Amino acid sequence: CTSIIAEDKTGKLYHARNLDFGLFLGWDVQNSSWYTTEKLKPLMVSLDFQKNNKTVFKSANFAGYVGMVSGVKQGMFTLTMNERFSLDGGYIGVFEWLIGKRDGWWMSFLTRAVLENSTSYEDAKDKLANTKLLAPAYFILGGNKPDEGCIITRSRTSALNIKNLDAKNNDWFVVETNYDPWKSPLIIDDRRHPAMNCLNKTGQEKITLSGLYNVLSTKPILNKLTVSTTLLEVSEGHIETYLRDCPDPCSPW
Amino acid sequence: AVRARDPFAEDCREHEYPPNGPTYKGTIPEYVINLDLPPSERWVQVVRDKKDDLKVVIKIIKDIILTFIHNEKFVASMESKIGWLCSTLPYPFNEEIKGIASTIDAPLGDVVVFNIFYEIFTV
Repeated sequence: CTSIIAEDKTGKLYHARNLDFGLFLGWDVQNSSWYTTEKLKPLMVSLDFQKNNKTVFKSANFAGYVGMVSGVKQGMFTLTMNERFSLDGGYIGVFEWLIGKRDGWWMSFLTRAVLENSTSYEDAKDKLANTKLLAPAYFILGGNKPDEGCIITRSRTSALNIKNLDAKNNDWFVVETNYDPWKSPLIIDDRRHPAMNCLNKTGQEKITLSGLYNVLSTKPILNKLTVSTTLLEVSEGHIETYLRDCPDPCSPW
Repeated sequence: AVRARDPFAEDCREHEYPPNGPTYKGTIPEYVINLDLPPSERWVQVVRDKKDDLKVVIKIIKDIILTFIHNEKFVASMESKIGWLCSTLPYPFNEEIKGIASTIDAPLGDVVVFNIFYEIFTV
């Protein structure tokens, strides 16, 4: 996955993500695509969660998956999560759960609970950073005020790092793929630097949701694993999602 | 270290929005999830419409597990145990998952696995 939060010159925040899934789960030689990735595309739906006929939050998700991987709560925050690979992974958390140690949260249930119940950027940030999890993850959280944007790098037990937007010091965007922000990405899977390069080329004065869509349409940020691109804007509570394809030549991840 | 240029990399794209061209594969349908309904009824409309696609993905996940375990009997017995796992999941997620399994007429264990695959695959 690739998630980006960017702040324009007026302090308005834009959030976007490519949802990539299906690595090593079967390569379709005939169609030059990942088998699972292609089968997930028809499952993507846009969801409007309502109480008393009023929207609580909106999300783009797989039908039948009750947790959340992307969502927006109008006027408060936007949230995406990216997969974090670790040897201290979710299988340990699942094993602990099975033997009765159930004090952690399933990742996507936590994001759903945050989208449903949190009432501010700070509250969401606190819950995402400090709630014990069954699996490591990256949470990319945007608010509704200048500099309210961060990447929360989570182990199963704690927040290892929180990288914040800091537009005054020229950090007007944050980019997260599937690597810890303080480490270099794997050399054969570097989507971070191409994304940063394209964001810098676009410039803070011109950044909009359409600019982020351009960045997320650039290979290898767009790749054979990309299921969809979601654009989120907090002040209007806006979300739009498009299914993607990556015709050859295209990076397999 | 010498860093080779990514053979698939390209110049930054422009004018891709509104989405168009060969990288755009369509929009997605919209649904309302009514949180005032009992959890078991919230996803009925969505998963009824997507029943066939959902069953395809669930079968893929089962096939992946079979690839690693190579023992259908063991996987079948795991399936019933994972069905039990649903009762340990927090409310309302457990009830929503039961409602989904009942709507698409799939084993509960299969729908549970679909909903927890993130935790399983993060290794």
